[in-house]
Amino acid sequence: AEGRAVSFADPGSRTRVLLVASGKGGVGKSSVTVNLAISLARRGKRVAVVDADVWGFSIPAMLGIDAPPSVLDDSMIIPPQAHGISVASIGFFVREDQPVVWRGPMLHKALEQFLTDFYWGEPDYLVVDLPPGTGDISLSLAGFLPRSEAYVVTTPQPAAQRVAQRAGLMFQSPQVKIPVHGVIENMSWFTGDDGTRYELFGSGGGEGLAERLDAPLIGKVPLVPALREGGDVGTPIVVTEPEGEAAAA
Amino acid sequence: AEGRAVSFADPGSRTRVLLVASGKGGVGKSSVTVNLAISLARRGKRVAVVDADVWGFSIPAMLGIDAPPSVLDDSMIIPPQAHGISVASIGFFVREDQPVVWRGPMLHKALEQFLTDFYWGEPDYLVVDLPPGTGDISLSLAGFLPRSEAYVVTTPQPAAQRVAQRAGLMFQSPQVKIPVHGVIENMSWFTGDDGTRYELFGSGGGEGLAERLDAPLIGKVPLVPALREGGDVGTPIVVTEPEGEAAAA
Ligand SMILES: Nc1ncnc2c1ncn2[C@@H]1O[C@H](COP(=O)(O)OP(=O)(O)O)[C@@H](O)[C@H]1O
Ligand SMILES: Nc1ncnc2c1ncn2[C@@H]1O[C@H](COP(=O)(O)OP(=O)(O)O)[C@@H](O)[C@H]1O
Repeated sequence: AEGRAVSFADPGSRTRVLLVASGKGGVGKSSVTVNLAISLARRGKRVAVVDADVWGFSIPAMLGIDAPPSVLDDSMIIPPQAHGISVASIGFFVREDQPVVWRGPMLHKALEQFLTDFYWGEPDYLVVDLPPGTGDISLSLAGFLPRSEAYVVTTPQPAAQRVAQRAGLMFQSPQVKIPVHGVIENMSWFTGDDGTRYELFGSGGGEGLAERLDAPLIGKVPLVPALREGGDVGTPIVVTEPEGEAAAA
Repeated sequence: AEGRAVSFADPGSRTRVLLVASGKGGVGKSSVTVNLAISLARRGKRVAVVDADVWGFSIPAMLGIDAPPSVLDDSMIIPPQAHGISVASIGFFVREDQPVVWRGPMLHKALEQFLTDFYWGEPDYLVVDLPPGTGDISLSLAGFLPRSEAYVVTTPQPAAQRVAQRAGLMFQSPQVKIPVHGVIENMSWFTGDDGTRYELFGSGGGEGLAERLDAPLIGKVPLVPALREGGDVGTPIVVTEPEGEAAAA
């Protein structure tokens, strides 16, 4: 509700806040968010996920959550859990095929409610999946969660890196000032049935992005059709625990 | 400039306005926009393209345009041309690696300028690449260009279709009322060196989306690494002239 404090913004909060972002859509932000959250939960951490991609919300389906959250006395909402992770998403409040046709101010309010009206307790990690781009939602979140650390996802091609990097540069801008702790390259290669390795989307985007943002390249994830299948039916698989990714977080 | 009329909105305008959209980013909207625009130009049509993906602008780089537009007397801008297409993009006004960190109202103004301050003449087609999602920009454009017809792009997996369809449902909503004339499925299959055909992203998304939006599936485009390479270096290739795509438009 308006005016209620965001617990994660409190300097004394023990929760580490990870923003998973990219200037470019379709690079695997949601998949990386789910992958990272599950890896952390498997290490015994208490993990909360906020699906802030309000137009492209996909986390509930990826985690196989189809029951809405339960509401306590009129204003506190208990986030549903799956695979050891608590989740908030706009997908709980609109039907799967209902477009969220909202302008900036409505979005800002919805995000505020995720952060203040959901009962989170004090998780070890809050992982937030941002929408693509550098518009209203990313700006509002940076305001609500000033203690965040950002991770930027790209695919290997230069065209994707050029767009993905804009989210990193926004975080590093004087208006936003959120540190970029790492870069993840996704769909780095595909291995065919005969063992041939295809760089479908080229190479070098991860390294280029890491250099441009002066942040470590903490993982390269191959294109694994089973990962896509898992996401389609709500039973996510964890691809190669990118040594750096969960460990770095 | 504010208040100047948008010529394409005039009921007497001869220009057909095609909006290329998707609820989901990274499905190939920009590639389809470029592919369609070049196919039309090769048939002798006069084609204008507006890159309205203000956060993920990529059209100038895909077309190899690196010279900014020239400005006539103080307010009329001549759009640069490449491959027989005139182009407007936010990419002309910001550096490639500078994030456009704007909220809704600023975006609305920038789009209005593309449509009123650029000297377009009267092209046969105006093709507009929309940002992913169903937020401010899509709403503003629908208001500026009420005579539009929409084309929705998806990749084959159910998770992508569920998100891609939201743009189509927004167009068909009573607030927006723009007809969806067709669906395009992209990255439908990849053929390895040994001829094995891989459905990396599954199948059925195109058909499902066409059924859900009650619109024809006008093309399926394979994942062709040369298309990606062309986009990276500014020499676009036209993939399989999807029989329906250019013909339908
Ligand atoms: N490494 C991967 N291997 C196979 N499929 C992937 C991989 N990463 C993402 N995908 C698939 O690609 C699509 C786009 O990924 P998604 O996480 O939705 O991207 P974003 O959140 O950036 O839009 C999804 O259908 C997802 O299942
Ligand atoms: N059919 C295709 N074959 C190979 N690469 C493709 C194809 N369609 C798109 N791509 C590549 O995938 C990436 C995403 O495409 P893009 O057109 O930028 O998507 P969007 O505009 O939906 O974000 C680009 O690097 C592009 O070159």
